[in-house]
Amino acid sequence: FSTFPGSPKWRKTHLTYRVVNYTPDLPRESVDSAIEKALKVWEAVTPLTFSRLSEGEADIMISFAAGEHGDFVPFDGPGAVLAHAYAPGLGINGDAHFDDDEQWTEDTTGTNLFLVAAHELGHSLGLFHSDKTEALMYPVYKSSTDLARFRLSQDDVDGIQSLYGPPPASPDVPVVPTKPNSPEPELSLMCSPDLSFDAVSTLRGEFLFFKDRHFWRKSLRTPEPGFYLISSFWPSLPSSIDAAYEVANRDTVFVFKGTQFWAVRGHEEQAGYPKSIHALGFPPAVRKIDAAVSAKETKKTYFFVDDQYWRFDEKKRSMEPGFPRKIAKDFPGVDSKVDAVFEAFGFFYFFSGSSQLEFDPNAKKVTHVLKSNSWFNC
Amino acid sequence: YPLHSSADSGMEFLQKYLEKYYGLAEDAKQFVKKKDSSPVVKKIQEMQKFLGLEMTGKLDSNTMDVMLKPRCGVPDVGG
Repeated sequence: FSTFPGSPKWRKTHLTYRVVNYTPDLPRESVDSAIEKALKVWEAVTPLTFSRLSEGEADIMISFAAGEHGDFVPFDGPGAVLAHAYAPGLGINGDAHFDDDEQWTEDTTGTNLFLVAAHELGHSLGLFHSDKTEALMYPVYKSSTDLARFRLSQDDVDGIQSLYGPPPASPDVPVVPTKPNSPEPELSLMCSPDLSFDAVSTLRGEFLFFKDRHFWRKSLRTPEPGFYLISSFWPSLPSSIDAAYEVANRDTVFVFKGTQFWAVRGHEEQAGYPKSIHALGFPPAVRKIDAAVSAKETKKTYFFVDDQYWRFDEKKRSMEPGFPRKIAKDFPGVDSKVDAVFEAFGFFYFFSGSSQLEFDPNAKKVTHVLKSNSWFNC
Repeated sequence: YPLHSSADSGMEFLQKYLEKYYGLAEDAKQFVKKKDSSPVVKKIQEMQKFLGLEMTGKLDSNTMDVMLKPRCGVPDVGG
């Protein structure tokens, strides 16, 4: 990696940014989402945080322009130069300019805005180019990048942390070096006998295990789960979520935190969220959900709150009368607070701390007691 | 006027690339004559090294391929 001559960097950790104008190639919210996702890439490995301004002068002004655009470094039409950005500082410094003669896209059929924005914002934060071909800060655009598996290279992380250091340790997760491709810390965390989860959910046949800012993604076809930042898939979702469940026939996962919930379909965050959990029919006294699971066969969703649960009819899209009921009464053996729950192979898997209970809803009994991370083949 | 041969336009493209991204002094007239001189060869090798190419010191097809790819407008070395 390299930094600009003199290693200019921001002297504060909270920065503002503003999307000054938009390309006609994409819907505005797609541009906003790409920029937000690109900033989260750097936020995840530094103490930096970003907030968006909709007017006035921000630290990082982001704009689209073609040809000459007022900085004496004109763009050159389609291809060749895609964008440029300036080192941290006042005025034009920190700003990022995108050539609007390019075809900006959300995928890689054209020039992927997220990838270029993540690179240019690296400049806005003080990184110069890297000569590592795998690095995000390598100067030549790589249209073959697999967006679903995009990650900063070690060189990028070392570079940005040489300017700003690592992110502050989050209280719940043991301090783990933010080296994206050093499996040991993830492995130690993943196979810790004390590991507990914030939430678990299925997603199109895979299993997602959420913990703080990350999640493990486990497929039955692979022995090892992948380990990802929540924000690298769904930039708007919060970390340390409370609950998540999939409604398979709607191909949608609902994610809960506090009194709000979001909906995602694959990578796509659904518009119109977050919504209030009280819109589902919870009384105002309910301030958060502990866990939730939607039974595929019966199309009933179970919400667990403290020692009680509610049942929601997905067909009628309404909470059923006669709830809440005591969990222990209808799920014998599930006596402690439920952290998370999902359905698989006809069983409910309840997670509480580092323990997991396999519950047979037909026999109405616990059939196995396991460690929470038994799915990770430790 | 004699049409620019592709070799000349390749040289012109190379010169602009080195000036823009590798801090080659803008010395338009002499570049083509000097293309085999050590400063220019060194600049070509500096670029090839940075971009992960074989350091031939010549404008070979691999080098041209990478130079023609879309990229960021910020220089690779210098200020």
